[in-house]
Amino acid sequence: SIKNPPQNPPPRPPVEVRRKRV
Amino acid sequence: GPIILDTYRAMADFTKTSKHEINLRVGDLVEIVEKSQNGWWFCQCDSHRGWVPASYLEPLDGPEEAEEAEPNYAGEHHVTVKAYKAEQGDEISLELGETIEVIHKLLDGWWVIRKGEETGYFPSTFLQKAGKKE
Repeated sequence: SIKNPPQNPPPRPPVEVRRKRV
Repeated sequence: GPIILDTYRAMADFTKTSKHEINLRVGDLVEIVEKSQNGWWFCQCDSHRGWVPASYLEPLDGPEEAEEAEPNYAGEHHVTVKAYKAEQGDEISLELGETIEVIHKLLDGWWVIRKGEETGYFPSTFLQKAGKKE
């Protein structure tokens, strides 16, 4: 069964991902 | 009929921080079971199932961020349900119970908010729509 999502904020997008999105 | 789940590809390695999350390696293909607004998506990868950060994933087909909502510069009032101290320069620090305006709801769970003259990223999991009871 699906538990509730974690209540802590997910990590910010990693640097390599941010570069790709620019 | 069978339920067809969206397939996404991991863009970066992710190491789980709790038992309800799963690890990702670059290039892993995962099927998304549920997209939570707070930026955690429930997915399955081989025999593993658990939560991963949406920002680490890109859709296998179709344009990126196809489901991303447009910014709403008028803003939507929300109240902080938990304090958060900014860890990066583009984030904003807020105490519990502050009213702010949400300008852009991003799928990765980090929303662009406005408080007075200041704008920055804030975790959506610590926000609640103004006027709503917990």
